[in-house]
Parts: sequence; C-alpha cells; structure tokens
Amino acid sequence: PEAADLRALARHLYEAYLKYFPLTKAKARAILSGKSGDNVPFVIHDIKSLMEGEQLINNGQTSFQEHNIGSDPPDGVELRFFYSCQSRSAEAVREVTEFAKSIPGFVNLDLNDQVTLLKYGVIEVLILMMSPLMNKDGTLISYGQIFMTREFLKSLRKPFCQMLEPKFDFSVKFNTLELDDSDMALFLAVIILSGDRPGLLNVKPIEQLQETVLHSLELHLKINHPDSLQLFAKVLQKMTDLRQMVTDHVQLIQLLKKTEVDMFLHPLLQEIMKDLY
Amino acid sequence: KEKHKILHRLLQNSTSPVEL
Repeated sequence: PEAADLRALARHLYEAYLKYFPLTKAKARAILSGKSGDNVPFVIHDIKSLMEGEQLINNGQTSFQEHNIGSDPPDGVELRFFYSCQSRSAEAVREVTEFAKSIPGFVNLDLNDQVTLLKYGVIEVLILMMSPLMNKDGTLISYGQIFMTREFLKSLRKPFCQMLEPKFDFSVKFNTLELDDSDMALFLAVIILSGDRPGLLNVKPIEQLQETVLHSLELHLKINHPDSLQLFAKVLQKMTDLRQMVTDHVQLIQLLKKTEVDMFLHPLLQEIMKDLY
Repeated sequence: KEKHKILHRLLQNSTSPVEL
C-alpha cells in the first residue's frame, strides 16, 4: 500500500505539472528535433532577426509596455529583450506557485513558510525548467515559438551575455540524465520543499513532506529508468549546482541595477530577489 | 508580510498574468 501511495503522488504531481506548465519537455524536444510538424520556431541569430522576432516575443506574453503604463520602452536591444524575459519570468513564477499549491500538504504549511519556500525555490525551479528548452546551440523562448542561438546571446553586451551561458553549461549536462516530464514534476516538488531555507518557522512538516516526495521520486526513477544506474543520486546532486547558479544570477541582477541607470525590475522579481542571499 | 505582498497574493488566490 505504501508504494501505491507513492505512485499516486507521482501521478498527481505529473498531472499538476501538465496543468500549470504550458511548454512541456516532450513538446520542447519535439520542436527542437524538428518533429513537431508545422510548429517550426522562428530563429533569432542576429539583431535583424531579433527585431523581426520581437513582435512574436511580445505576442506570446505580456509585453513590457503593459507593465509600465506611461513609461517608454527603454533604448537598446539588450534591455528590451531583458524586459521580455522578466515578463515571462514573472508569469513563470505564477505557474510555479500554482504547481506548489498542488503539492499535497503545501497549502497547510504556515503561510509565511510557503512564502519563504517560494522565495528561495522559485529561481532554482525556473533555471531547472530552462533545461528542456535548451541544447548546446541555443534555447527555445516565448513558449517554443522562437529559438534563440547561444552565439547570439553571447554577442550581447556585458553583462547580458553572461546571464545565460552558465545555464547552457548546466542544461547540456543535466539533459544527459534524460529525465522526462513525470520525473521533472517530482524533482521540482523536492526542490520547493527544502527545509533548510533561511527564516523558516516550522521546518518539521516541510521535511516530512519532502521525505515523502523523495521516496516517490526514488521509486519513480527506478521504474521509469530501470537501466540508469544511480540516477536518483545524480539528480539530487544537481540541487547544489542550482543553488550556486541562483547566487550568481542574483549577483548579476544586482550588478545590472547599479550599471543600468534606467533599469526597471519587475516588482514580483524584486520581491523575490531582495535579501535573498 | 509587506515585503512579499505579491507572493502572498499569488499564494492566497490565483492571480491572472495581467494583474502581475
């Protein structure tokens, strides 16, 4: 009966994942490998194609202008693109929040602890969720409508060119583990339920929830990847890399705030990054 | 609580992308 409960939990989290995350790994890999029929992404590889693609970027998500009624969009391709990324990130935070709420027991935790878990977990989750969208040559953006090349991102001015390169390095390695969407759903829940986040009031119930999800993940990986040795351990090791990447990412954003005088940081992302590490 | 009011709002009710 215990194993049956763990299987049911895995199914439940997979269903929630499919419900809240619009671009699954299965869809992204189909697009990246050209097996998605008519769904061929627009490729951005230089400034000219970026200009053409900007229309698509802003159709796929709420645009910068909608967030800043009354203020003009800033100059510079980098900043404009950065604002699009922020809008998508803020929307993704909402998706992750809905997913977190679907983890059994999560909404019964102290509300302040729910906030803390999201504050510290959400950027790790967002970075992890970029992996299925990436390959060594570039990344899907805008819900899979656009493929932006890694070389183009590297050609942007500093520090914008430094923002995604570590995520590519991580993703290429992480993708070799070949997790599917059902594995990812459990792994995301494990990350969210980290009992060692600073400032948590009531650690015990969080650790208990995480323990159950960990058991479910371990069992699920054994069944789903019978030939992949030590996969559970390898997956958990990635949590250390994710934490480091978040620290580096937040540092880059702080640097941007100092160097880009006109920079606007989305209020939700500001809230998350303030006093994070 | 004031410091994380959008997160609180997201946790307590479903907020649409426009409200974000």
